[in-house]
Amino acid sequence: MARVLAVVNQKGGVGKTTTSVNLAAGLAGKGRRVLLVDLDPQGNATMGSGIDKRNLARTVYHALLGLSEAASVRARSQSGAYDLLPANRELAGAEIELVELPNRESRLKSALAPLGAQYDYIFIDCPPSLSLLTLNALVAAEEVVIPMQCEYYALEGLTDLVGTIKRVRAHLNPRLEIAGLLRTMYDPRNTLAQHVSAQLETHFGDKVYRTLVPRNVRLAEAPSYGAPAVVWDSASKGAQAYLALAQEILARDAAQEA
Amino acid sequence: MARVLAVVNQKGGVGKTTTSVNLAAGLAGKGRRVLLVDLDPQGNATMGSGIDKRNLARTVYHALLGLSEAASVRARSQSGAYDLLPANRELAGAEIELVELPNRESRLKSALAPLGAQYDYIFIDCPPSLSLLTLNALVAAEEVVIPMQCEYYALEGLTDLVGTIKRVRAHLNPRLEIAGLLRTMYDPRNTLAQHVSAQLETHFGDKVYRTLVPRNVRLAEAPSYGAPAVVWDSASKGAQAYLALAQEILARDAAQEA
Ligand SMILES: Nc1ncnc2c1ncn2[C@@H]1O[C@H](COP(=O)(O)OP(=O)(O)OP(=O)(O)O)[C@@H](O)[C@H]1O
Ligand SMILES: Nc1ncnc2c1ncn2[C@@H]1O[C@H](COP(=O)(O)OP(=O)(O)OP(=O)(O)O)[C@@H](O)[C@H]1O
Ligand SMILES: [Mg+2]
Ligand SMILES: [Mg+2]
Repeated sequence: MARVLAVVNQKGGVGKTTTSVNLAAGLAGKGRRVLLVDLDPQGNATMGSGIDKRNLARTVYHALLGLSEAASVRARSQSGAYDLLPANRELAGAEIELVELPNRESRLKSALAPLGAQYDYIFIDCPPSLSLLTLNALVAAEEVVIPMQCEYYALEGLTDLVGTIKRVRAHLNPRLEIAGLLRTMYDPRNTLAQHVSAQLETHFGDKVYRTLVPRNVRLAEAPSYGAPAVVWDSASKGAQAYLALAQEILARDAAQEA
Repeated sequence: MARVLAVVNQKGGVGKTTTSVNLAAGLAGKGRRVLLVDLDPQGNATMGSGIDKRNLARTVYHALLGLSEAASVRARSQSGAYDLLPANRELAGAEIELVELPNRESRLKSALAPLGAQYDYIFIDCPPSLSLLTLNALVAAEEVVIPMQCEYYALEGLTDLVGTIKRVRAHLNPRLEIAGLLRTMYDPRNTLAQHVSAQLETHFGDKVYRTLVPRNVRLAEAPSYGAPAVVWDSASKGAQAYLALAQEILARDAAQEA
């Protein structure tokens, strides 16, 4: 059965999409079967995977509302060898439409259930909020990956995020665990980043991934070519970091199963 | 009457809060009467203004739902000489609670109406989404300031943002105009940034502010001291850029009124 990981942080611009797309391609490159779910109405993971979000008849929106099977909205990434449930701004309507539906928090979990056996990993790229869409991801997932910019507002927001994860575990999904916190756009010369990084290690210990993703412009350029950086420029520092992260995740999984 | 400006971009981490807090303090420093409304459940503008979001009995949440007058939830910034309607994570509940209320898009406009005569400028710091909270800001405001990181995903998101502004103007608020697009965290050596910046100038012409805000770590450090950078380190490059922007906005306003 697939390991389902939600990539979550309500703080905006911390690298959720960049992490989702590059981890999906990185693990697919190591022979794993991977599905990436774009759960953000911005549709960035969709565009970053080379799929034009403007020309889609069916998206994850239709799977969430029960209008389509997840398998029928599924697409293949242009490069990177992973599958994708795409999104576009139509998904913004789901925030309001889900409010009145039964089981509004577990719609994604039900939609993904028939696909579980076909994948080794399912990643869910979440929008920058703790709304019904993100709740759906936290109910569907067993693990949470938290990309973290080492800056004050991102650190400050962790309390709310961890509180939400605890509440979801208590009321909706007892299996939910934090898989790890990933330091992104990390500049080792920056004393603020060093300070925040040290606080993360103090509060979260082993939950902090050893892999540090540096600030690297190739990670920001790759989306304009519709490709993950680990495919488009695999020798770049940013791509190398995400390949190392994929390896770290595989090693942790192997250790857990042993 | 106050000019009401919504600081909006559904793309996360582009500098909405940094712009709101530093413009509020920058204009207050030039003798204007300024109110900053934190409309983001993250409460970053509240913390960035030196107010502890965890110890608030009443916030903008209560004003939106009609439980309190806006004047009764108002606080004073620790430094920077502006007033604030604070926010914390309780506001996240409003996204769902507003759905079933009458006039759900104009609740903020009604809440701010009694305060208009007391201020020259009212800024609304929006969350990274095009949800009911942001709609409330777009209905309450006459102008929109769009902070923009010069990167692919932020550029890509402008189409949806401009589309939303047009729909709000057509159905909910005929006065709504784009005041300007602000290039933030700008690194002139970065060809991606140069390319995106050129596209902004082509598509938006004079609507692009002449002021460019450079990437400057002092802007990221100031919030940990609960102060706007224009107060905490006014000589820094980041603070100087925001003071220049305040000047540019005043000059544009004077030209319009002439
Ligand atoms: N390590 C990095 N180095 C340089 N640029 C990066 C890095 N990671 C991400 N970026 C760029 O920074 C911006 C923010 O990253 P991204 O969009 O992945 O964050 P996000 O958390 O998904 O944002 P949102 O909250 O809007 O969903 C993007 O323009 C991206 O290309
Ligand atoms: N010009 C700049 N130079 C360096 N750092 C900056 C600059 N502007 C903002 N920052 C930092 O970048 C991060 C993102 O900025 P900010 O939080 O203001 O963006 P935002 O659009 O309000 O984010 P969100 O979408 O989460 O509301 C913050 O940690 C902030 O301190
Ligand atoms: Mg994203
Ligand atoms: Mg903000």
